[in-house]
Amino acid sequence: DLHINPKDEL
Amino acid sequence: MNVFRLTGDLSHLAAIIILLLKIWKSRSCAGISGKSQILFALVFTTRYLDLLTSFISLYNTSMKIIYVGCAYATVYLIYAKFRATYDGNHDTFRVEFLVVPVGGLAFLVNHDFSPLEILWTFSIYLESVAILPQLFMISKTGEAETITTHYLFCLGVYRALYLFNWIWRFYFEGFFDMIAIVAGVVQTILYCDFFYLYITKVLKGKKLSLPA
Repeated sequence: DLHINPKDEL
Repeated sequence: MNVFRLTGDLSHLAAIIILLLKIWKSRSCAGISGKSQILFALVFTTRYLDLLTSFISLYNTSMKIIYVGCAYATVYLIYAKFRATYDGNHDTFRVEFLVVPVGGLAFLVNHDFSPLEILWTFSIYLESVAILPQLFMISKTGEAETITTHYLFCLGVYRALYLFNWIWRFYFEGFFDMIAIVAGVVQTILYCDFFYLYITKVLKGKKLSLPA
């Protein structure tokens, strides 16, 4: 879904 | 990964390195807000706990380790090694007025009420205001060394580039994180006044001095 942040950013 | 996020990360890395080298080479942290650097160390500590739980890529892991390492090295140089040059009289922003509301907000507005997620949310909110002690200190001293303005410019540009990264990811990957976006917009807005001064003064070779 649009919302899940993969937390792949710094 | 997209060009905005990569240049954003490199701009952030440049800012961190510029500051560390400036303090190390000049053996002085005059004009630098130690409080902001403590807040940044706290931001990285609370955001990168996932270093212990998940591996995303070598780039991701190595950059996180560099950020955390440099943040603590900078705090160490300011409060230990070159403490004599720390300008405590002008670094007087009340950081508890930032940390407490941000901490409360992280409990109220988050994507998931789990410890890691609340700490991540806390770090996102805190990062958006962590530069305030530094900007406040410059307004009190009425000036900033040119190297410090380059540090601030790179730091401000990094999150502005992340805004474009989020537009890119929304359009191409259907991903967006409202918490990160709103905090990123607030963070970038806080630099606008400085961006104006940087572009109209520093880029024209003048010193950045505010009407004290």
